[in-house]
Amino acid sequence: FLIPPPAGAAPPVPPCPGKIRHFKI
Amino acid sequence: MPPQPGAPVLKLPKCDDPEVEQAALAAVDHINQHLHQGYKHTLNRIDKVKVWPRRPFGEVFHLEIDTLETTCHALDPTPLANCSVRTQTQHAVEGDCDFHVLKQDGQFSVLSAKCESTPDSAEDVHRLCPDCPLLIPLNDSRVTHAADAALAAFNAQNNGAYYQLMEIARAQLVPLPASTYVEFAVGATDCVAKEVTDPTKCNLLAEKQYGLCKATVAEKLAGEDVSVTCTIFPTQPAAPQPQPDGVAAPAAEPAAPAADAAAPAAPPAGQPPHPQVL
Repeated sequence: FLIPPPAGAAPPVPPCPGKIRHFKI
Repeated sequence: MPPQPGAPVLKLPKCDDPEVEQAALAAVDHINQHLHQGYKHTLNRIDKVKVWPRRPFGEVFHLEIDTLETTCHALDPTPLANCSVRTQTQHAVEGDCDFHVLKQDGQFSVLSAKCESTPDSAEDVHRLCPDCPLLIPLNDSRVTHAADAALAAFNAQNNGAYYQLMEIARAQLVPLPASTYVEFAVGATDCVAKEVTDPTKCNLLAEKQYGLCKATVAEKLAGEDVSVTCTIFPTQPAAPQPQPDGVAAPAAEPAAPAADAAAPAAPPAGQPPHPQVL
């Protein structure tokens, strides 16, 4: 059985790459 | 399969894990401490990370990181935290780096570093700002001429030391009005600007005093129009002086423009040195 995530749960954050601090070029 | 007893175990932490960020910041510090030309870089993104145990102690972080150029020159003592990132409309420059960073006893140290820097594409710059000037090669004859003319104009107006060219750091051709914009680093010499006859006989001061000049040189029918502003950084002693117990060494300050400074003046006793804008 597939158990759906609870309503309103944040999507899982991929481990990499990390956040962009300024801007991506 | 469980790992063989004694075999190294690879860890794949999240790229934004606080310990990984600490390793990445140590890597960026390493870049900037070993930079002698160009501009300081700041961390933009951690792309990949792998962590290996190291025998007999510690861990090695294999990091791939993206950096961005700031507006602080390598010779500028301003702490990186106070440096602004170069905007995309100024034609940003990115760094791609590959590091091995050792963590041992809670301390990070860089084992190996490899970085390449590339400017943003012309298409990306012009998509954001169709009229923004693009970077041009530093050895372009218009750039070298603009730097020479601007430095000559600066020295001609300067009542203090003669400054010599250290490095042309970035340059752009501005379309309207047609002109060359150039940023270059300078260093104070043991010659007096007003008395120099042969600049090749001038030597950099032992107590290094560097600066960054920003100049625009426009060709006109009756000659050329030179506009130059130089920010002279506080002197950088060759070796730190011992401080009495309980007295902190003066901290470097951001190179914020002063209102108007006709000539460098020593700061009042007990105050940290400020940059001079000439």
